[in-house]
Amino acid sequence: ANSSKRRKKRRRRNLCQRHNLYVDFNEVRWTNWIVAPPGYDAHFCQGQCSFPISDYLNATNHAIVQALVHEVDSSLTPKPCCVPTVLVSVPMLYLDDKSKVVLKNYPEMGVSKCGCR
Amino acid sequence: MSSGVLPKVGRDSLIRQAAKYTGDAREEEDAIVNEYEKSLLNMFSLKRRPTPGKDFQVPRIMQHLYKAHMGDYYEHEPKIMRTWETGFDLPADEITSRANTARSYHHEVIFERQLFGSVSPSRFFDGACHCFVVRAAELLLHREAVWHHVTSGSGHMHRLNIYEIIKMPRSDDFGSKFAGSKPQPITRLLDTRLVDSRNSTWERFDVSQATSRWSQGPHDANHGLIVEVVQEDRQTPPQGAARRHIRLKRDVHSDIPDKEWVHLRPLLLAYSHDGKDTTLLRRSKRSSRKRDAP
Repeated sequence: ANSSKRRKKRRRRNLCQRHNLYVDFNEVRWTNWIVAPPGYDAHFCQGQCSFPISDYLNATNHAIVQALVHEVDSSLTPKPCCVPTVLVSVPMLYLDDKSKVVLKNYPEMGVSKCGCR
Repeated sequence: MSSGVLPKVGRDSLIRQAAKYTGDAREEEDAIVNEYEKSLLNMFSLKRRPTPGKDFQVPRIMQHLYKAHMGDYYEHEPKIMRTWETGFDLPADEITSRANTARSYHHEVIFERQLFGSVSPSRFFDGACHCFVVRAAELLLHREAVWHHVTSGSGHMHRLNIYEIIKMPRSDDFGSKFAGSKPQPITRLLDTRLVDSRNSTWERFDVSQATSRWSQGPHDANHGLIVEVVQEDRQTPPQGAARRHIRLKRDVHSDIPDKEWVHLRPLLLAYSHDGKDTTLLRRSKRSSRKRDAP
């Protein structure tokens, strides 16, 4: 029973999921031209997409089939990839190369959800 | 390195990684790192890394726009001031839903002198980027309440006229032909408004039609805008203390410090869209920010 629990726990830990990644503009010394924000949560996706794929991973039908085929014969196909499925925009207030102040909303800068594709 | 985007540590790390693929060819490593930098700059629609001066001030209106766009999410912005009120209403949702970029332009006196000499219409816009579509533009003028000059009748009422310059007089018109009288540019009235000089606020004028013509027309279509302020009862420019109500230019004897002037001077806000799927709508209004129901 303990061994089964450990296996389940390890499997859960290795599942495809969103991890923290904070991009700090101060660390790359960009704060002299990016006024706001001082940094942002970009996040990243990492983990396994093993069969059976949980519902919350929002896998495509293709990913489910690919995972199943991989389970049958791993030499035929790799596992589906853990990738961002929902991305969010990040507004930035910055100075351009002509020192004009610009407010722009940059699309697809941060990960909101990860999934198997 | 001064024009590079990546700091030295990051650059060295990339070069080390690139070396695994390119052997010892230093030129190839540099090319790969330069390619990284180029793609980062492209993301910001920049050609080189901006290098603003130390004393550069961001107009409060732009800070206000950012704060409004962030909604409740701006709490952790140390550079954004929160204790002031700009007296500036946010642009209508109709504008922000059609744009994902707001760009601010200050009036540049040096351009005015170079281009127009003794004729002094204002030039606010210094060229449009072809990849952006201008969706809307507003001219913002700050009005400061003037109390002590108030007279009876309508003496405190000022009229603001905004003109677009359609055609400038040719340079030879400045010669003998018009000797004694200044040649006038051909203008079109864009907007006019009666304002009370006893109030402080920002006046916003929709100049979208003019800026659209500038960005879509030939390169020399942009001759700028003229702002005229007259007293309603006399139809003459305000005199004395009343001149301070709407400041279009910095007064040599002004009591406004340099750091404050940047927040009060006339500003052109151009709203554009680069075709990517975002808008400047306030975050709290965007359904995509709401959590999905389980």
